[in-house]
Amino acid sequence: EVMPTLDMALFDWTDYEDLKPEV
Amino acid sequence: ADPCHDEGGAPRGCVPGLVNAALGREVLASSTCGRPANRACDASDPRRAHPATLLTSAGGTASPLCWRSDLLQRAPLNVTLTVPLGKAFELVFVSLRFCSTPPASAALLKSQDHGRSWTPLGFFSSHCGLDYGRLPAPADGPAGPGPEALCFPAPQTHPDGGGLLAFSVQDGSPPGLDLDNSPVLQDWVTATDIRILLTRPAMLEDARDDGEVTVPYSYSATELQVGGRCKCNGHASRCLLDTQGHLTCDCRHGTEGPDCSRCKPFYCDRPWQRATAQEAHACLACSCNGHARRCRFNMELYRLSGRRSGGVCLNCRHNTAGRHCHYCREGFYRDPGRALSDRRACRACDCHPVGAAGKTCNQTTGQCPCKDGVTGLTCNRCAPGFQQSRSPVAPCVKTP
Repeated sequence: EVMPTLDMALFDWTDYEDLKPEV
Repeated sequence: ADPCHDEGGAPRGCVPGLVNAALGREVLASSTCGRPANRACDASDPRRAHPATLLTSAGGTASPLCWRSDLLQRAPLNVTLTVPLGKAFELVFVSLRFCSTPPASAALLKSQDHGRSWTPLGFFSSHCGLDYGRLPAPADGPAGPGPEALCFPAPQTHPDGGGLLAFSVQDGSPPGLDLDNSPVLQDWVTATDIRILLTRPAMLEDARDDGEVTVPYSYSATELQVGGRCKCNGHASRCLLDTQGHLTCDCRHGTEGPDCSRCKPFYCDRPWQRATAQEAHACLACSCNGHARRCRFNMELYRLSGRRSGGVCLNCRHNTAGRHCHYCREGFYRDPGRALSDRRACRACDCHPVGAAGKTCNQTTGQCPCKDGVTGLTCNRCAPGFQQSRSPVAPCVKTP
C-alpha cells in the first residue's frame, strides 16, 4: 500500500511556529 | 625509451649523463691581466686579452687560449678561480690545465649553498705541512670512515711547460662507499660552486724573505673541467633551462624542485626519498577519488599503515569527506548507482522537514530517521495503519 506524501498544508503550526520549516 | 620508467611504465631510478658542468659557465677570477694594459696583455684588445672566460669556453686544445693572472710580485700571491655551476651537481672530477708552470700549492673547495660557505675537497702541495698543516694523503685513501679533504702532491710540470691539476672525488673517499646508500658520500660529491685557490707560485722557492718574488710571476691556465652529473636525486634523466634561464632537473616520479628534492603538492602519500638503482622511491599521489586537489602527509598515519600510505586529502569536494574523500559528508549519502569517483556520488539526504526526526540520513542507504508512524526513504509518508495528523510534532497517528 503506497501512502500519500505528507501534505504540508494540513499541519497546524499555531503552537509550533518556531518549528515551522522555511519554504 | 624513458630512462625513468621501465617498459611497463613502472618508475625506476634515473640520472642525467656525465657532463662538464663548468662548460660555458662564467668564471670569477680574482686577478686577470691586462688592466692596465702591458706589452703582453691588454684586456681591452680581444687579440691580446686573456680573460677567465677562456677557462670554460669550448676552445680547441691544439693551440689553447689561456687565462692569465696579473703579474704577482709581492704577497699575497693567492689567486682564486670560482665557478658557479648554477645548481647542485654530483661531482666526479675536477681538472685544470695550466699553460705555464703549475703552482706549487693549490686548494680545491666546493660550496653547496651557492657560494655562501665553502668546504675543502683537496689540497695540492709538495709541502703539505708547511702550506696547509696537513699530512700527505695516504696511498690507500682517508683513514676515517667517511670522505675527507686530503693533501695530494702538487701538479707536475710537463715537458711542454704546463701541467694538470686533477682531482677525482674518489681520491678523498674511502673505498667501498656506495653513492646510493651513503648519505656522507652523497654530501661529499654535491656542489653548487667550485673554487680553486692558487696559493703559491712554483717560483716562490726563489722568493726573498720579505715574500717578494724575484721574478714576476703569473698563473696561466685553460680548460677548467668540472665533471659531474646534474643532481636530481635519481628522479630525472636530464636538466633543462627553466623560463628564467635557471638550470633545473626535468623531474619525474611525482617530484619537483631544482634537484627533485621534494614531492609535488598532491604527491605526498609517502615521504620523499632519493631513488636508488634498485628502488625508484617515487612520490605517490594521494588517493582522493578525484574529489580533492590538495593533501598533506601525516607521519603517524603512515606508521600505522605499515609505512604504506600517509596522505590525508584536504578540502574534499562534491559533498565527500574522509581521509581519502571516500565517504559522504553529513547530510549526504552514497548513490549506489554511481562510482565513488563520480562528482554526483553523494546525494543530499533530503529528509522531510516534518516527517524526519533529523536531517542526517544513513550514509550508505540514505534512510532518514523517521518519527513514529512515518515511513519512506525521506520520511515523507505515513506508514500503513497511520494517517496524517494536523500536528507537526506527531505528523502520523494511528488510524482509528
